Amino acid sequence: VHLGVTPAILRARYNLTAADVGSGQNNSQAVAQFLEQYYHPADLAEFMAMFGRTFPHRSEVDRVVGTQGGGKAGLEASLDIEYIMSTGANVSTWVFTNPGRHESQEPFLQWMVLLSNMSDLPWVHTISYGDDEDSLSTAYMMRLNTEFMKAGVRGISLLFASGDSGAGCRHQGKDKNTFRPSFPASSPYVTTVGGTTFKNPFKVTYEVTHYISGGGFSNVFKMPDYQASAVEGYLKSVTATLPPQSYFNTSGRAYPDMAALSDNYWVVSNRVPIPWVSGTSASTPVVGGMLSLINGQRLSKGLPALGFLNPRLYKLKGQGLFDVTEGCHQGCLDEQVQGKGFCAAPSWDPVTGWGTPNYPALLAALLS
Amino acid sequence: SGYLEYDQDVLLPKDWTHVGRVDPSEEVELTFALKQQNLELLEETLRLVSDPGSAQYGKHLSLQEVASLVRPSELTQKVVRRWLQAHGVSNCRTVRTQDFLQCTMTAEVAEVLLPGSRFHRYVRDRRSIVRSSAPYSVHEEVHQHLDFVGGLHRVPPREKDVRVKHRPSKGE
Repeated sequence: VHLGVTPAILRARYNLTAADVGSGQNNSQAVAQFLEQYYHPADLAEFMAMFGRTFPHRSEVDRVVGTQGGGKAGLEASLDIEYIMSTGANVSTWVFTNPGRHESQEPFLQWMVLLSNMSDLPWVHTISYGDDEDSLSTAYMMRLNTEFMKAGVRGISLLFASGDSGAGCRHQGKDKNTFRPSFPASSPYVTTVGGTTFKNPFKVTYEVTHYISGGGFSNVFKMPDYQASAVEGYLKSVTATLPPQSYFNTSGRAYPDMAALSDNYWVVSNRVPIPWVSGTSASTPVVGGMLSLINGQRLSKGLPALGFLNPRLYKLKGQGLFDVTEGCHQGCLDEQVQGKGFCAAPSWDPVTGWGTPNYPALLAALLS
Repeated sequence: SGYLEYDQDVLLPKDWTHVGRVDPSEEVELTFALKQQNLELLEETLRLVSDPGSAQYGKHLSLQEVASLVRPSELTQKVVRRWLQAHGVSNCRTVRTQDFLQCTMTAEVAEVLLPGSRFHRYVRDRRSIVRSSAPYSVHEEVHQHLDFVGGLHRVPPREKDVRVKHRPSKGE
């Protein structure tokens, strides 16, 4: 029995032993924060003192790129840094802090520009921010997609949270709704992470869909080749539970790609342990930390970093992952879909992707 | 002139409160995304280095190699710089891939440079930002050399993907 998700619970569920930590060599990971969302070193130290006793870990960030401000810590920043350093334990960790200090700066764009200007970067970056696709211009999204390609071709893995609104909902007039995809989650050149919850919230059980887990189909980016077969398989196998086709674009980039627990986390923020924190903001650094461990193993064997993971992930067809097959995420609250978006199913689905990491099996699959 | 981002939502989220027009002499910082080259080759290279079935798998590029691939053409760089200089905009810095230019100028100059733009100040939680309340356009001479201009419309969401509940949730 447990009272919420802590590093020990995550490590138990995903089969990380105390020996599964970074060796500290030539490997690093990062989280990006925007708009004066700061982590506090004291929160991280307290979190690790409370929850990090069962595995070797670091309690300090190695590098802050940007301005680390004072004032209150942000919950988002606290969560991201505490959990990427819990699964990616003992891995050198950076924080990119992009406060957008100039009144006309766009912090997300500043971060993207920064990546184009730094030759040495961590191999894994996790980002927990996103916007509705329909709130952004196509030109902007296409260009940022190119920036993600630039990072991927350098061997950098970019992980984005899939969002916390399930399939989302956009009202397009009287009695006409459609699902509402999120960007950058919908970019074909990032790895998007959805969310799950324990079947029994007080035990380490198998995982089911977390109803908030963002997922669906892009209206901007076409479906990349690497996922066509998986998505086609899903659409053919679940015809009975699919929402009406007017709600989504079956030829668009489908997401998420994988998932992890996203519910009932403990976070220390402003020196206060806070229970029941949830969101794909939690699952994304958790997956990022594990990919960092795998990168560490690969680098120690003289192999290159994983880089853009999706082509390889989809070729694994779920190998190394726990398939999540129960539950649906939320969608439009109308008569046609009655609040329901897509439902999880065996193999890939647009709620939890291929599933959640079984670390030793995923490591074995990605070490070859 | 023409619009680079004709479909950009220019309305700020409701939690930002409008304060008023900015003084014409106040500085704004804009990011110009210059058109890159060889994007098809970039995409193909990414496919090859990311596909475990490819002989190129894992052969990642350095930042310098990426820069060589995507760097905007001489013409693009020249046209954009000339356009900026013609408006007295000289306080600019570029990046190693040379595909972004970040420039500082007064709001008055920015509104002439980008016809249609109207800079206003907005506040939320004691934080102040400057954004344009109307879509911007660019002169036809530079239209084909730019992807978009940053610093006019977009604000990051507030803790979009994290929430604290009042009780634990049950499994499905």
